[in-house]
Amino acid sequence: LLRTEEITRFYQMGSETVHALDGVNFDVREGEMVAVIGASGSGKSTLMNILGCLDRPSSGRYWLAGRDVSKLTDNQLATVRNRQIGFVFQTFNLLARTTALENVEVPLLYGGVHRAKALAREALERVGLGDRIRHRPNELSGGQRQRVAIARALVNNPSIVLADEPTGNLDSKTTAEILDFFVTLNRQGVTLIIVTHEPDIAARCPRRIHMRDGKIIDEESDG
Amino acid sequence: LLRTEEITRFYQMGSETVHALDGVNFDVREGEMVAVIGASGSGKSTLMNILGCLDRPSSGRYWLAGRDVSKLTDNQLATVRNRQIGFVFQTFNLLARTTALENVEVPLLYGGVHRAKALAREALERVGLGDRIRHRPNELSGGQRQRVAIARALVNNPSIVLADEPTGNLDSKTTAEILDFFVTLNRQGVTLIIVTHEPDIAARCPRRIHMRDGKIIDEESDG
Ligand SMILES: Nc1ncnc2c1ncn2[C@@H]1O[C@H](COP(=O)(O)OP(=O)(O)OP(=O)(O)O)[C@@H](O)[C@H]1O
Ligand SMILES: Nc1ncnc2c1ncn2[C@@H]1O[C@H](COP(=O)(O)OP(=O)(O)OP(=O)(O)O)[C@@H](O)[C@H]1O
Ligand SMILES: [Mg+2]
Ligand SMILES: [Mg+2]
Repeated sequence: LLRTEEITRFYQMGSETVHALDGVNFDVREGEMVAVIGASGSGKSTLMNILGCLDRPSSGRYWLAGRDVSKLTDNQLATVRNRQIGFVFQTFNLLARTTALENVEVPLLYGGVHRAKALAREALERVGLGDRIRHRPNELSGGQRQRVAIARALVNNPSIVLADEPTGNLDSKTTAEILDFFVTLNRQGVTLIIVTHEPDIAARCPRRIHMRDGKIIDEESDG
Repeated sequence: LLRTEEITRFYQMGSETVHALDGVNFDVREGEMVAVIGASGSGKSTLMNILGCLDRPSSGRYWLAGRDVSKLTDNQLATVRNRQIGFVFQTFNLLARTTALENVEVPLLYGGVHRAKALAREALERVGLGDRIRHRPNELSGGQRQRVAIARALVNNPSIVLADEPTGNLDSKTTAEILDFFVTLNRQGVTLIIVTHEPDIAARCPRRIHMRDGKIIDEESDG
């Protein structure tokens, strides 16, 4: 479903080059649930942004559902992002001047979906924020903002969920609830890739990828 | 050193009132290392903002080093914040258009300290970012930004460190390094209050406060 071949991503900083990704070959089949683990700065978010069609690699290729992503127009990419992929950002990326409800509605309005308000409300209730729908991000706690970002990623029923450290600001009980939610989605056929520093989450993913210095250095699978 | 009496903090949302803090009585002696634990939305950041003189309570009183904080002018509060308190924000709050080095320099320049650049550089090296000093926040990973926020909070050698979930975006190795760093500071006499969801960090704090629904509901101490 997702396949990368020798992906690199570098940044030129004056005379220095930062190699955020340094030759990544990564295959994910439909219906898998994969954890991505690695030290701070090892390239996890950079990889996720490329998989989520939010960034293009400096070199190498990426096929999503059989299509070479470098051949898609910006409009086609935007449609793929809206219809197929739900992305939970490490820094949430919420719109500051709109409510939680309106933030979660955005992907639905963009996709021309009816009943956007009702669906957005349900998504917020599912992450425990039914009583916070009219709050704006600066009227929410850190973990509440993180949950709005999760609700927004899932509201369009995407077939692929890319979650970049979705529980870093959550207590263990809420983390367990979100994890159960992800496992349920996976059983319904959703493909999940989760960047995480939390051992509990990594342990529930049947496959775990380890990154260091922009490369995949190790991989383990259960069964 | 820090003492609160019946602190409340509420927000009026139309016809509803959100009770972020609902009667908090909290005492911290000089040199303590206290963990604050509780569910997402239970009031931890709100309490930290009041302890850090970044917010005023709706009612109740707060004494810092024997002075009633409600009697201080804005200028006096700003001086207290700059000289005595180092605050690590849950959402980092870095200046977007300046480098990591400049971000960490800010408290020193504000306090009129010489050698600000050299001290800022050392602080960044201590959190493992010596090779990222010229990067701006959007050129840093999530965990790197979090470490810049930590470095900035510590660069002025404050006697009180208030850290709001300082390791949520860090891998376990980096988390352990930051924790050792905090323990070392504590042994040098710094008073630390750390909001955390991580059991390892809570376990290293000799005292742990549990919050729920804007109240302190439990407390445990070792020895
Ligand atoms: N400006 C505001 N207006 C209205 N409600 C607010 C505002 N700021 C915070 N709240 C509410 O106050 C409660 C406490 O918020 P706080 O940020 O202290 O929680 P927290 O314990 O730090 O949570 P987390 O672990 O998720 O960071 C939350 O339920 C939040 O929705
Ligand atoms: N725009 C940029 N310019 C320069 N360097 C960058 C830029 N964006 C990221 N980097 C660097 O690329 C490396 C990888 O960043 P990335 O965000 O992928 O790390 P990460 O594995 O997600 O880390 P974390 O666990 O801390 O979130 C980092 O060392 C970072 O400093
Ligand atoms: Mg990251
Ligand atoms: Mg908080």
